[in-house]
Amino acid sequence: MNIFRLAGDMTHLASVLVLLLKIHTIKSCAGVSLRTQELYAIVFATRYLDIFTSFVSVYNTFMKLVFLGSSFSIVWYMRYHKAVHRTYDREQDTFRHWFLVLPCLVLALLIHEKFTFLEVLWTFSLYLEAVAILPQLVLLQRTRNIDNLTGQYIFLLGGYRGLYILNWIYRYFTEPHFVHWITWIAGLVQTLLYADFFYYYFLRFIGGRGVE
Amino acid sequence: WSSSQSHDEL
Repeated sequence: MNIFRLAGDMTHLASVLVLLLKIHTIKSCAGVSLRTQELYAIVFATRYLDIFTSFVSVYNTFMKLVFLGSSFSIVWYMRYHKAVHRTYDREQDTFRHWFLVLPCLVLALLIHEKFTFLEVLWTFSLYLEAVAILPQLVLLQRTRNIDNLTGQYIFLLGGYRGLYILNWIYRYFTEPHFVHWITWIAGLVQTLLYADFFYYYFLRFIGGRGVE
Repeated sequence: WSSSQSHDEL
């Protein structure tokens, strides 16, 4: 564990806590894409299948349970909790996110590190996470203005993988044979997709007004 | 490819 990875995990944890805070306290999911949340639930479900078979550390297992629990409860809230569901913007959240799942699965079957069931699904979760934010970014474009909590959520979610990139650079130089091209490229693509969001987000900070 | 040890990252 290094400071970059810890900062990345804490940033990721903060993003799900901000979203849960927004949904649970003000009972609103305005501006949040249910489709992105569904994709993230699939990402964690397919990435953490090894939670029962390989124990890394208490921290690792604990965080996996937190991410699994939070992603599925956010989907449940947005789908079935009547007060929250009422604030869900169904008409605007129309990105065909299921069209992202199949290409990621095919790509994982073609490009992976080991051809085993767990490893292919793990690789699938990497590819899917790289594009999972697309429905949210499209929804952002359509709803123009978003509240601060949603803006913070997206900022933290984009930032965590950026910190992971620093972690991979650090590990590459400090650990022999630490080479994971698939993880690195997927993580880079994922972070680059946030580029224009980060641009407008920092403009907001400079301009001191809402995220336009 | 390096032999990927069990994934120790989240």
